[in-house]
Amino acid sequence: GTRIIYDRKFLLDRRNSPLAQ
Amino acid sequence: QKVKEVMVPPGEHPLQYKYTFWYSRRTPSRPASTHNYEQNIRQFGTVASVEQFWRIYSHIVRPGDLTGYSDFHLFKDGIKPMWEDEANKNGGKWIIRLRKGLASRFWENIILAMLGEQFMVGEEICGVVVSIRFQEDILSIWNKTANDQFSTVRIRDTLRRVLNLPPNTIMEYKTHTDSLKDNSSFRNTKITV
Repeated sequence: GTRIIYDRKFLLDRRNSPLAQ
Repeated sequence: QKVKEVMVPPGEHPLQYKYTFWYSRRTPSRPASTHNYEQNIRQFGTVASVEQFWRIYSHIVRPGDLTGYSDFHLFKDGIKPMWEDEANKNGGKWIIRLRKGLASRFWENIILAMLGEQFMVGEEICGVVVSIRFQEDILSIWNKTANDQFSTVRIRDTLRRVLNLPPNTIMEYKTHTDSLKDNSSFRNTKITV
């Protein structure tokens, strides 16, 4: 199956999302 | 051990695997028997999405700010950060020794590489550990199969890249079988430059 791959920048950008608070 | 299903809430970004945070602390003068190791280790959260990860991670103390003899572990859900666990018993770990002051940054970078599936070694990764000690701090990444040379070399090379390690950084590998034999995590390792 496909793997869910995220680069560092994508993960860091999610840090400030309201969902991550 | 409580059983709970961690789901990905709508709008959040799922991770390839679920991961559980663990924390352990012990008195360095006492020998670390399996029994008291298990007593001193606590899990404090399981995450299935990128956003869940940040919600927990942002609220925990940075490893570089910890004092004394303590460890943070982030392991795939269902794998205990113990040599004897079914997923670990044939495995081993890469070890990177860090001078004081670097642990927080390296810990974050190794976690992001693991959560983002940057290692490309299938199911091989079990988890990562940051160990705070008196003279130095130690970063470890555990994999399932110590004698799978393709995976261990790929993990080592990915570590060099994602942590941006200088080319002369010493990399050490130790199988969990050897750790069980000498009851030590970081002594008598195999050194690669």
